[in-house]
Amino acid sequence: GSKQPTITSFFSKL
Amino acid sequence: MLELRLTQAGLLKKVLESIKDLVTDANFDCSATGFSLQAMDSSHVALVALLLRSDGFEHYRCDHNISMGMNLGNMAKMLRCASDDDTVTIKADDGSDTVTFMFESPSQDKISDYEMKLMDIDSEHLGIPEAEYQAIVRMSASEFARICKDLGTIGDTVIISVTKEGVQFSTKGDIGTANIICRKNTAVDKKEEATVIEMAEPVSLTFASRYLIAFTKATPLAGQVTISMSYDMPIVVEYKMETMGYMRFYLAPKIEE
Repeated sequence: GSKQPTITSFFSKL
Repeated sequence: MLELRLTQAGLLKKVLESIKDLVTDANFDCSATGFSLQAMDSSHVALVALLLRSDGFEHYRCDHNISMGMNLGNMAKMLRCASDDDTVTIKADDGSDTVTFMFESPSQDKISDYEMKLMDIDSEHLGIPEAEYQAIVRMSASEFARICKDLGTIGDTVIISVTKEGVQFSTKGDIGTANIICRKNTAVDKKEEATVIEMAEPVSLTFASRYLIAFTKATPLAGQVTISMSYDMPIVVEYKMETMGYMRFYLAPKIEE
């Protein structure tokens, strides 16, 4: 199976 | 005081139609650079970044940076009341909790204004790093839309693989499998039909079909779409609006467990 990471795990919060 | 005048209401209508199903509420940020928006979908898997450059407007007055929270569905409803060739003026007074959209017909014989309530939106701004992508594909926006739609009927995920020769889209579902290869091709009648590949190394990543399909709602904004990919990075699907700016969609790739 594959999992779907969130975009926030790639881009940091400002 | 904010006053932005755009001769083609049609462009703003297309912008709203392309994001309103992905993002419910968002803050529009207005600065000297332009009218912009950054928002995530409700599950925080995809991100939309819009920029309409200030110099693309016929008139652009923004006394100081402001952020206006809008429900995109409601904004789309109001913009649908404008004809594509109307001039649209977006107006807001300092401290006001409303924004006004004024539409003027080309012959100036019909002038309408629509006032919409603003909302307080607690949104997080993400820092998007400037990245060198391993593979960049430029291809017909309508062809990309067709491929996403077709493959979405067969499988929930699409594998996008870029090599020097071309870009391959594959899916697998309960009923079977599908593979589409678009070879690089610049010998075309229309410039927008070209498929151009810029690649440092081959990349292959898996994405949820439904998000890719949602991004292709922006197809009317541009003849070509630019797809940028690197391992361990979200894909960027970009529609460039001539002279005005861009609509960029970011999507986190699926990871094998």
